[in-house]
Amino acid sequence: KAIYRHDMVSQRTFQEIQKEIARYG
Amino acid sequence: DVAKAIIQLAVYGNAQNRSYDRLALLVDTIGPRLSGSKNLEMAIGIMHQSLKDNDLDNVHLEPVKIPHWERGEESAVMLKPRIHTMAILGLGSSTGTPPEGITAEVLVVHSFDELKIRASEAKGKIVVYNQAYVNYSTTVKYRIQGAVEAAKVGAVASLIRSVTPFSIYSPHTGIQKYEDGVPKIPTACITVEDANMMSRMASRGVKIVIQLKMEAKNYPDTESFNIVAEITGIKYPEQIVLVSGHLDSWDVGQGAMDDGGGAFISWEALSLIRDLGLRPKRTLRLVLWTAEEQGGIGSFQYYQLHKVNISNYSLVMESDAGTFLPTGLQFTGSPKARAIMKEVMSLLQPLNITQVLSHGQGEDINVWIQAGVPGASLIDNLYKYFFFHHSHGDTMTVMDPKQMNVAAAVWAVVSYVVADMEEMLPR
Repeated sequence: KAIYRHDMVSQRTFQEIQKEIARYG
Repeated sequence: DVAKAIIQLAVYGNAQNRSYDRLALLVDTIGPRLSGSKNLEMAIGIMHQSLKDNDLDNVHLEPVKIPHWERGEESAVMLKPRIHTMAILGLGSSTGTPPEGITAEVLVVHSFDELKIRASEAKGKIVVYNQAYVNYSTTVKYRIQGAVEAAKVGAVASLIRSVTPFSIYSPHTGIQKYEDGVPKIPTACITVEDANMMSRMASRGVKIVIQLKMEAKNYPDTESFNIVAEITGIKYPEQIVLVSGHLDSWDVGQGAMDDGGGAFISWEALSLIRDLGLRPKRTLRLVLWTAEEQGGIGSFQYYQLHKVNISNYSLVMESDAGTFLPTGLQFTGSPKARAIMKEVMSLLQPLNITQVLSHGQGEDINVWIQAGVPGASLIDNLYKYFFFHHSHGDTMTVMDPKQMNVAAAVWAVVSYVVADMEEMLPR
């Protein structure tokens, strides 16, 4: 199910999300 | 390098000008698409088939009830101090005049405050508002409430200066609202030029008389549809990124800019992703709204039907402020979500469109945003947008295929990446 909902805390650090997004570029 | 692939295809590749060409075909064929009109009905039918032909998933129509107002023939002729036929556009949901029209003296005011001060002079008159243009969101209240405020002081009709920063004798229509318990008087927009002229005449003490004829009529609500098409998510299909624009328009020009452009770059975003064979983790849902111009009527009924699933909406997007060259993305959401969106927009560096501004909004998505869902909209040259907004100038001639290519690329990159990231945007 969804990893992150507004009532849950993100499982990942911002740096991890940054890296993830960078891979789309 | 998904972002580059989308940009390449949309701006330099085979999909160049596709959104423009598709839009031109529809609005040249159908013309403008007023809520409750046959034109809108036909446009919905055409779009429904086109989306199925485009091999999108789950293409379907969701029935809604929408207002049905018809303009009919209308005219305004200044009889005194001289004969002058004025360009007007009745305002949406206005009542009509008796067949012989309303002939009355004019009271020119420049603000609601001035109208209150001069209330005793308004009885039996046509109130003309020559309000200064500040910006659209501030000044539009005159168009929306002008008739009600005038009726409260006994006026028989109201004529509102068009809400636009620039005019070449072009009336700009739009919705207006009556109030329970206040007489419903006919109301129409006039040109900036005529409003200014009557203001000068009145300041010289000249008596102005106008004959106003309007066949406008409100009919019972009628059935219409929001159109839905998707690219189903492959990992979290129940989670959604909503990409949208509205298919209806006012009965002026071709309804190309407002909001044909927004509707067609939204379709283009899914087409680009489909062409590249991409399938995001979450569902990308395209919605073409109906009856936005009457106050987000179709979209509110979509919200009522789907709000039970609100926690699965990662982002809602609407393009309804023009598809000229975008200067950035307007965004409403938490600081964390904004930081993520800045990363997403950095992928558009090749187009030099990386700004994330505030005020992500749209008549059709605001209800979701107010309920806590992150929201995004495109920002472009709004000054130019309001030149043509709700006027006969809203035609394909103001649209630029190259600019639409870029707007579609931005829309596709943002919607795809947010739909494919491992986590939903934080609230």
